[in-house]
Amino acid sequence: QSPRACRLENLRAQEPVRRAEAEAGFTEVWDQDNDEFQCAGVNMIRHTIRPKGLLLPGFSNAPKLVFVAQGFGIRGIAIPGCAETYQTDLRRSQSAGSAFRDQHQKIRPFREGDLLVVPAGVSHWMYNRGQSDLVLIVFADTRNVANQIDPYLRKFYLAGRPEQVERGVEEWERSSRKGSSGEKSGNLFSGFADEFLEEAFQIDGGLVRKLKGEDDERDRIVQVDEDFEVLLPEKDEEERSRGRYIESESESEN
Amino acid sequence: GLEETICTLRLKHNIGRSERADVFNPRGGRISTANYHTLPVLRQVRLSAERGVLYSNAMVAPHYTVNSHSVMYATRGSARVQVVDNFGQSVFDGEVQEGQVLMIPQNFVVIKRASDRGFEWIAFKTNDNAITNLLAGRVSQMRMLPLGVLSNMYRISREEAQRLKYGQQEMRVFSPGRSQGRRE
Repeated sequence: QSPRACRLENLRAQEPVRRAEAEAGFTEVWDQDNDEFQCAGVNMIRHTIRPKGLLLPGFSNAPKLVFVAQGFGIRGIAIPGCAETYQTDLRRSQSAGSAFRDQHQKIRPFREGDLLVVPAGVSHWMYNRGQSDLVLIVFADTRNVANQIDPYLRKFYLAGRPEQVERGVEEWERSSRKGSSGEKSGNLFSGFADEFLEEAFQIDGGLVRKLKGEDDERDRIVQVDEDFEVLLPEKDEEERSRGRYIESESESEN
Repeated sequence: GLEETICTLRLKHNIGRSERADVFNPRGGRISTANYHTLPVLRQVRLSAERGVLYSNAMVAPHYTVNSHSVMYATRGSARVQVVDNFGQSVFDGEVQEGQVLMIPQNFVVIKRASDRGFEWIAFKTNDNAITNLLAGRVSQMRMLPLGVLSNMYRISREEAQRLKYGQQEMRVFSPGRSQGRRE
């Protein structure tokens, strides 16, 4: 895109221009086409996630900094090439008669006041574990060297059918003229042929439809009904007491 | 010191030889990469490349390049290729034949499956350390997510989440699969 001169004679304090409602919260975005934002090559988003709300996994073309303005929760970042270092305790799950074993990458807790980093192209999810709303202020650097596309934030979701509110007003109006404004987009699997996904994941057609979110109207923040199970180290005190238990238990072992 | 450094820089690296493949599946094919680690001069030009060979009806896992665009030139055979954008819309769904070029933008997700004749390509990438992120298979985004997150993401049972996460055992290059068998 050809660069245009920055018009910085009159700066304005700005409010979000759009809001996308979701099952367990809402997302507000500032206008990407705004002169000041375009000049600096940045974009701002605010997520409000209700208790037991899950911000669906996705990745974007620009690195982001996230400030936790309120609440606390956990998040997972899927860093390519890194191992799934959190694993089920096999002995415990067998003795509990559980058929499920799991392993995944590190889960990171966060709380009010934390600044979180999300590298470009790396997918992440966030979950509100608290009793109050979780408020996240997201800054995206769209002119960062890591972004090689245009200076607009593009979010690629792995699930759900999120509305692409990140796009600027100009693009919004363009799509509005085509009659698609406000329509739900699909997640990134929705554009692929069923047979490709069946083969790639070795799953049946029913599961492919769920992967593509065909009957799913949920936006980017979804409500978690059942207990949200992830592998997470216990708090220090519990860990210490459990450590003593393991120590005494293994005294007779080689 | 130029004659000891710049003048003696290695300016070539073979990525076509099968025995040097970085990824290899005897039923699926192979992929080799040249980046600044394997050819340091690429750091100066900020480019890298990938050579791929897919055997008959084999498939490359759904993937995207984290930090670069990819320009793929088909050197032999043909493949059905699908590319999906951030709206979840298919922006390319078609056959790529020998001699054709397809540009795949950064972060756009791509799947390719070779025809009966197989498929070979060279992809040029606009980053000296292009990183590929896989969405299915033994080392992929799905494997990195907890079962609890998967079942809530897709509103599926824990059993289904386990199938989705652990169903595909291969990595990056997949052997001709179930749907291929069904077609036959």
